[in-house]
Amino acid sequence: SRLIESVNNTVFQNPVVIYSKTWCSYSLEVKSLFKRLGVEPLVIELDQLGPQGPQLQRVLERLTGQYTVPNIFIGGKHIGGCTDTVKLHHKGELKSLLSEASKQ
Amino acid sequence: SRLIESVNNTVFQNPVVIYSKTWCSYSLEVKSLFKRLGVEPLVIELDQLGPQGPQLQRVLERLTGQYTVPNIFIGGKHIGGCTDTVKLHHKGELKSLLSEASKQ
Ligand SMILES: N[C@@H](CCC(=O)N[C@@H](CS)C(=O)NCC(=O)O)C(=O)O
Ligand SMILES: N[C@@H](CCC(=O)N[C@@H](CS)C(=O)NCC(=O)O)C(=O)O
Ligand code: FES
Repeated sequence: SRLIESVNNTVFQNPVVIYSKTWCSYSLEVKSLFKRLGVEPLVIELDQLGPQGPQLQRVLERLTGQYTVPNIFIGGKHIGGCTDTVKLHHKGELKSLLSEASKQ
Repeated sequence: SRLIESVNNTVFQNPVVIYSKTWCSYSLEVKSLFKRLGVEPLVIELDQLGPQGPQLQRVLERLTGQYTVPNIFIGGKHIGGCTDTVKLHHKGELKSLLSEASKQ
């Protein structure tokens, strides 16, 4: 579908992508984390897209198995949600994923 | 107003009250915290009340200055949100607040 194609284009053309909701504290947490790491993600706020928001959220679920926000991609690779991203950071793996993605 | 009165009744007749949203991870975190502390809060899910949900959320803002969820009361006293509650817990103050409230 057109939406699936646009997600694929988005996550492969941008090193870090966050599908988010403006009023969600978990989305805010992951945005702040990337900011602290000196990274500027592409943020797509699903609550600001009118009826396309829920459609996009369902497409993401089909593509990644994850319906919830925040939904994070690094270097085109599906990372997961806020907790997953924070875990990777505590394991020390997030920074290497980010530097690899920025070289692509 | 009738809603203001119902909030006051609710928070004074129940030792622990959480105004919450079912799909919100911060609301989930604070519910799990009280569960771990052996407390059974009264939980009001604002997203399950139809049009009354947003009304109640605005009434809470008028009463407490806080619009966001989760919105927590202990012993009729406004505690704050998830972060505030977790902070009190780390300071060791949450348990005493809870035991005081359960004696009322
Ligand atoms: N463990 C997940 C939790 C994700 C989650 O439950 N997200 C909620 C918002 S905090 C959600 O997407 N709820 C459904 C919705 O908002 O449509 C994470 O760390 O990202
Ligand atoms: N620091 C606050 C954050 C509260 C917050 O931003 N809550 C969000 C949901 S996570 C909210 O209420 N957004 C507006 C809404 O859902 O109506 C807390 O710890 O509770
Ligand atoms: S909506 Fe509250 S943490 Fe996401």
